[in-house]
Amino acid sequence: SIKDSVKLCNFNCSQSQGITVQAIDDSRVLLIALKIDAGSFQEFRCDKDLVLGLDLESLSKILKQGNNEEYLTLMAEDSPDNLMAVFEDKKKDRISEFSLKLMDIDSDVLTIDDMETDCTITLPAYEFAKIAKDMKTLSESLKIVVTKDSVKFNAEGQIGTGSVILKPHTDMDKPEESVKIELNSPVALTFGAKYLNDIVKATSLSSTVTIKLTDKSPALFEYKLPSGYLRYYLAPKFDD
Amino acid sequence: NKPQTSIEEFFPVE
Repeated sequence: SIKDSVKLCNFNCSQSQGITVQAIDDSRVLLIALKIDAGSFQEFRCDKDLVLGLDLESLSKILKQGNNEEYLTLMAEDSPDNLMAVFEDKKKDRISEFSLKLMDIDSDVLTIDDMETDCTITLPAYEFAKIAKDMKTLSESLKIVVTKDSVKFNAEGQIGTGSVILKPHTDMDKPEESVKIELNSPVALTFGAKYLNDIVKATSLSSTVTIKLTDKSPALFEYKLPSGYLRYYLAPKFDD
Repeated sequence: NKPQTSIEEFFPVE
């Protein structure tokens, strides 16, 4: 989900935190925070805190070698040069092994404090993905305007304008289809459509996305994982 | 078009 936004990332491994990643895209506009709790794995062991510097394109090449029904084990030694990936198909007694070279990656770590939020929107992830993709064809920017009754996505481009308005509703049968708006104060923020389209690449990871917006602050787009999260912090565009 | 801001303006480096 994140390999089109960032190329090199440090994966921090620890027994208590599981795997955490913080990465900033090259244009310094988008910050990605990933947390995969130890409980997400069938087995997780980390005797010593470890930083694995990975090239995501290379990692993706290795991960594509496995089939969906195969078990994947990732292993690194104490001061590793390589990450080992072992795929096992227990039915077929098939084992494939790969080793991926690790890299020393210099990266600034930013402190993300808990932010006060003006509003929180939860909507189906596929719905947000469709809006982001459709609106990008109209404009480089997407404005999100939230009031207590609705959230409006607005694009103004060369060929014309477009908007999608969602009103809060609760779907009793399929809660993940609901649209929720929690509002402290109304907000209107503009974001680069390109970055929103990078963010929605995480759509398959979660049925819903939660968007937290605050005036003159980065927006938080959160995809909850079964045990952990993938968060994107996106800096807004400002008027001159 | 509005100019894009940088994420680092909002979060301090540790």
